[in-house]
Amino acid sequence: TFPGSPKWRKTHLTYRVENYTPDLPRESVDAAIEKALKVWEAVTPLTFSRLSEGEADIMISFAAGEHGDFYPFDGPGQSLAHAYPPGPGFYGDVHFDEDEKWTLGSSGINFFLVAAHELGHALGLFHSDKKESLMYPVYNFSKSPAHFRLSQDDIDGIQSLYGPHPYSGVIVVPTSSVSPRTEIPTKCDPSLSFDAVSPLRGELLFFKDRYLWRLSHWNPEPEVHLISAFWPSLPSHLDAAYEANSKDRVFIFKGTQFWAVRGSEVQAGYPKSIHTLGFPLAVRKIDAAVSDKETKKTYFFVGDQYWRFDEKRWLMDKGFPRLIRDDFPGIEPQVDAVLQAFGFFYFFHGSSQFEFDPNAKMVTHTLKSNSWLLC
Amino acid sequence: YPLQGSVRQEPPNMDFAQRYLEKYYNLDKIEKQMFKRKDSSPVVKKIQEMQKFLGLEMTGKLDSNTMDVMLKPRCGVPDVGGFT
Repeated sequence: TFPGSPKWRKTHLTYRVENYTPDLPRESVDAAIEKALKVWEAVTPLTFSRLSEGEADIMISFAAGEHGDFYPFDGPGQSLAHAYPPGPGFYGDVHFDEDEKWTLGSSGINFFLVAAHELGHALGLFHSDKKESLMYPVYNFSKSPAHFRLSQDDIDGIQSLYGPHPYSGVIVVPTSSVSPRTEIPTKCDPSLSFDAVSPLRGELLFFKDRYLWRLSHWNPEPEVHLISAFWPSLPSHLDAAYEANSKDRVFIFKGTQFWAVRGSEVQAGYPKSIHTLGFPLAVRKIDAAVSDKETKKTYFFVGDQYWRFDEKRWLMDKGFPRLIRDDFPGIEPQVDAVLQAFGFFYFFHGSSQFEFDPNAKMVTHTLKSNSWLLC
Repeated sequence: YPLQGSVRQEPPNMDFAQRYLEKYYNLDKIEKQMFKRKDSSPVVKKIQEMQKFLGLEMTGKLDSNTMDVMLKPRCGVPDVGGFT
């Protein structure tokens, strides 16, 4: 680590690509950076999301020669890039030398490898004297990105700052970048709870940690996937999700941010702040959300209260928040997730699920949360 | 030291090596002045410090192995002391 071991004091970090190199298609730069971040995400509790405007924790840019930080680049070769340790302003930023020939392969300078190294600096890692380490200072293409592995020295270093990934369990899930194992939550674990649940174009998605179960009409057996397999830039451990059916959008919430996805496309201009929806600044996260297809009203659950949002006017309805127990008797806070199906609302709370009849205004069934997963 | 007969043309390596050590190994002003007399112990020590970090034989000299590694592309972050 750098002298004094600077580190980020939070585990969810934002990044922004300020400009691009003409050497590579933009999408390739974006994908390489996402892949490089996943290298570190896989062995720590860190998660990352991309901003398309404004100040991010990690600002990424390409520049040649003198570029305003007293460490001018030096033309082709020698210094390829540099990055600053965690902290405010230019700290945490990553600069790539535009005078290099950036490539995706073994010729020129492989952008993914250098990005993974520099992002290690942006997270607080200094150079390693182990030649097999990603954080060794001299560029070395011996490890092709497809078979890239962090060395134990890299993992020890980053985990000395942030600890291991919460699920550094033992069940093997083949991931492209690191050998440590991650554990898929067991779908029929009786204690299973969900982070969020949402329909998507007729399917149902059940989110948990870094994974989602996908329930579709043609396959009764739920499929499990990494969230990042569909939406690489989304964080894990989500708070809430709902589908605005008429807009063909799923809105996904974590902390004070939310994203809009359309199928597998994360919409530009996101994440936005939840306060743009009309929440008071005191609200720091949403527990659960569900949108009523008929009325086009969306219900947001926070603690023991709920808000109602008008999707047509894109405005929070007046007279809210109200107490959950006043309008949903029998539903106890805190709500983990909510689903509307067959005319009922299904409230998920820990490993239990409460079927609520909005007409009778009462709980009609209590089930296990994972009953939808054929358990 | 006895004056050398003729002013030797410093090999380009010397300038390059001095800049490298300044940039990545915190070669400081005093050591810099002594750099031209590359056998002086602080500079030998600095070269050995670099050789140790980069996994090279610690000869204390700018031998070809050492120069080869120094000439390779690398990260611009220093190996010692971090950015000032």
